[in-house]
Amino acid sequence: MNIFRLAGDMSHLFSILLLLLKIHTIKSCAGVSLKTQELYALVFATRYLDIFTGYISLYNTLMKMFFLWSSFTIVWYMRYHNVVRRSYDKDQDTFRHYFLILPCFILALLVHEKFTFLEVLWTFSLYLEAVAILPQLVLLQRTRNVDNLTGHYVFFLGAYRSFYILNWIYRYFTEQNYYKWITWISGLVQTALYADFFYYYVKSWRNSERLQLPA
Amino acid sequence: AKELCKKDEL
Repeated sequence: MNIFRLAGDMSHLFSILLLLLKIHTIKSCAGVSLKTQELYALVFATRYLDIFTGYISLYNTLMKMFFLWSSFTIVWYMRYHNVVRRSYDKDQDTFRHYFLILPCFILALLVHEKFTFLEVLWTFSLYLEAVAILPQLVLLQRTRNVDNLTGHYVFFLGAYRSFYILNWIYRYFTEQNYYKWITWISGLVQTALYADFFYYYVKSWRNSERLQLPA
Repeated sequence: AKELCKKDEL
């Protein structure tokens, strides 16, 4: 484990904690896309099936369990919690997330390293994670006035992806036979999706004003 | 056959 990987994982953890904090203490999920959260739950559920088949480290297992638990908890809050579900912007969150799932699945059936059940699901989760943020970005753009917590949440998610790219570069030069084309390309696509958001986030931060995305 | 990379990342 190198410093970039650790920083990436911590940003990811922190972004989820921010979101849970917002939902649990303020009892609001305004500006949060349920579509994106459902996609993440599906991403983790299909990727971390390997909890049962292989052991890497206690750190890996605990993180995987946390990501699984937190993603399903957030979806539960937004769908079923008496107070939280009322703050959900259902009419704005209209992205057809089903249209992302099917193409990712077909792509995983066609492009993978090995044609086995777990391997295809793992690949599917990589493709799906790359585009899972789209409903959230669309919702942010529609809401215009983004509240701070939601903005920070997306920022730390993007930071997580950026650190992972540094981690791959580092590992490529320090380890032998470290090639992961599928992971790299989907990771690059995913990070690129944040570029526009980052630009406006940094701009609003420098001018110390509220984050506003252009229509 | 090419060995698959160990999936040690999250």
